[in-house]
Amino acid sequence: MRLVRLEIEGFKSFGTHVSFEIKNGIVSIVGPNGSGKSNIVDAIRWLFGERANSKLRMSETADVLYFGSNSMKRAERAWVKAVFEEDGKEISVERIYQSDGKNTYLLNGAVARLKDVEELFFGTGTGKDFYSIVGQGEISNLVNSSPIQIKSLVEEAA
Amino acid sequence: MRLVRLEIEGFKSFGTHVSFEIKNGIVSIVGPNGSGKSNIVDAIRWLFGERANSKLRMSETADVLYFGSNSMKRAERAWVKAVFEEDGKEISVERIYQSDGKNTYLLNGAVARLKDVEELFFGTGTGKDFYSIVGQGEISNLVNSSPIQIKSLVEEAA
Amino acid sequence: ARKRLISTMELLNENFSRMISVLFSEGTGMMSFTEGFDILDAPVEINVKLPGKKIQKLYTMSGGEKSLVGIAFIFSLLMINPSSFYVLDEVDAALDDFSTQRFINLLEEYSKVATFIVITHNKFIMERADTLYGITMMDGVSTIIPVELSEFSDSKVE
Amino acid sequence: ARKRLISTMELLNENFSRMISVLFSEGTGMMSFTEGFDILDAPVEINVKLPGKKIQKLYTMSGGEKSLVGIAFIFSLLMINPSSFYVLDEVDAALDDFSTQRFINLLEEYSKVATFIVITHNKFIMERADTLYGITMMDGVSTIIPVELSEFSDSKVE
Ligand SMILES: Nc1ncnc2c1ncn2[C@@H]1O[C@H](COP(=O)(O)OP(=O)(O)OP(=O)(O)O)[C@@H](O)[C@H]1O
Ligand SMILES: Nc1ncnc2c1ncn2[C@@H]1O[C@H](COP(=O)(O)OP(=O)(O)OP(=O)(O)O)[C@@H](O)[C@H]1O
Ligand SMILES: [Mg+2]
Ligand SMILES: [Mg+2]
Repeated sequence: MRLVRLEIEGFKSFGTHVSFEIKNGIVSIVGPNGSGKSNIVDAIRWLFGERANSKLRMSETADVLYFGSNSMKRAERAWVKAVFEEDGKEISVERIYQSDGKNTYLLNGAVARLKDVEELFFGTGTGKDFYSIVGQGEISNLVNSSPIQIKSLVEEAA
Repeated sequence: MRLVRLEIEGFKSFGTHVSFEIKNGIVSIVGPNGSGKSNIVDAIRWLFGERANSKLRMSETADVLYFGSNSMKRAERAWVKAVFEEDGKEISVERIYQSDGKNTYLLNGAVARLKDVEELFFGTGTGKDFYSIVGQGEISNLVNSSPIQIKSLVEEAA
Repeated sequence: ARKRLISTMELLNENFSRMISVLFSEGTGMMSFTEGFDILDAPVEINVKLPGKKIQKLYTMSGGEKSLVGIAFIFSLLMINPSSFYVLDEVDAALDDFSTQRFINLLEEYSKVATFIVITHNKFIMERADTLYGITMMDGVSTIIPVELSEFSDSKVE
Repeated sequence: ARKRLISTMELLNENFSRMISVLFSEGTGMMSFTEGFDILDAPVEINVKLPGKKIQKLYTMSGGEKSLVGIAFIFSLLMINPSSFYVLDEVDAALDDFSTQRFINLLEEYSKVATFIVITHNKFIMERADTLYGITMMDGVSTIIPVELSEFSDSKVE
């Protein structure tokens, strides 16, 4: 399974639609301080069901909605979509948050539960807590974590 | 009052004597990862009486002693000295830790208590908790601290 | 005490808003006592509005933005309660090239009235130093080595 | 389950010690179950010995050394339990030029079998990207801008 595309709209500072084509190899994202790079990492964690506001640098669930600026009003919904490819077939996962508080997950366009998303990706090395997503400032956490915490990372990999 | 010299011997990775002449302006310290730069910051905090091992990246007080290598044996004592200049006179502060656990402070060469050191430097903007020492990774702490913590920094400055 | 605290806060707020506009080019910053408290007990609030954005909650700021606010705070206090020396250990780690340049400009401006000990891996900062110390680890012992600035152009700090 | 855990650990230890010797040039690393526990309950210990130094306690490591150990761990797991994509948000922030180069070499080697999304301010890393996305904030909204690599040579990422 390989990630091939990531789309965001209305999530945090991404007030307008953006789409990233992800090719194999090294995809580098660059830009000035505060331009929105780490918000992309938050978008990926949120898509896979991250509930802890502290891991998403938020204090309430509505913080995901683009809060508007001089030229644009606040977003009505936050939407993140990731498209994977496996054996030539495409698999898409989406999450939508609306300003009325409703959360929706979609698998290949059809409404699904978070549980379905987690089951589909189980064992593929993809998920909000997987070792493969390292947020800003987190790379030295491993060395600071306890032997018990390290054990659970290893178990996941077994 | 101005810092003019810093000397270290036997403290952490400084197994042999080093001396830094500190001129006015920008003094930059550079070097590869793990070469001992942040140990200099620990030495300054320790000199001014820092007791919290967590702030000095230690787990026991004896961790201050140079622990030896292939070519040198463990240090018998850790010694840090700072020399200041005020109105043409020199003022020196030293701290010594010996492997028997004994801690000694010296002011201008004479044995003193930590209280004497703290009183001498009170109001000069020098001390282990003063805003002027920013350790590695600490610059964003201000933004993460509570309004109460910020207040106490401001009070110190008043 | 009350009068002094109020005048310190006024001065601090003035300095802080100037520093923010220098470091964020057009941003506005404000420090004030929380409303509804007696000054002596009141916590201190920090508000920052960045160019093009709405007033933002500090916890949504990016890594680089938080570092810049921390730097603004240090320099705001410097003018009110100067210290005999400043130690800044890799405060530039999260900064992009633009932000680093603004930080350097600030360092240079204030290096006429203060002593800064700056630990960094950034060549642009090293180049502006009045004094440059190289540290290296030889056989487990930290020692000082002379550093030629020309060495940095091929960035091999050994 | 017990057999699988033992063989996973053996493989992980092998990978980890190879990664440490690549990232620290001659260092040795080891991961193992804590003695005296049943494998299923046993915590996992990490031991690292750096060139010229004694076996060191992880908490005494420097900022850059901790980041390198974290990177070594990620790449060790990559071979045992590959993920559909990796996100690394400024993992190079604390690294000096040498360490950064070794990290880049590792990225390039494994980019043939994995997809890495690397957020960075470091020009040397940007130059090695197969795909480069620029992000900028225009009037409070994050948008994608095309980036020409030649822009980096004068390092003005706007
Ligand atoms: N809901 C939201 N609506 C609009 N903007 C938001 C929202 N949440 C966060 N932001 C903005 O996003 C910015 C932070 O973005 P991010 O952390 O992704 O920056 P970055 O590119 O990673 O920067 P750095 O290089 O400093 O790490 C903040 O300035 C904040 O104002
Ligand atoms: N008591 C001690 N005796 C000998 N060496 C020590 C002692 N305590 C710490 N060290 C060594 O000091 C090194 C860390 O030094 P320090 O944190 O100052 O590095 P640094 O130059 O700041 O590196 P970075 O650029 O990665 O931040 C560690 O490798 C550790 O082994
Ligand atoms: Mg970021
Ligand atoms: Mg350091």
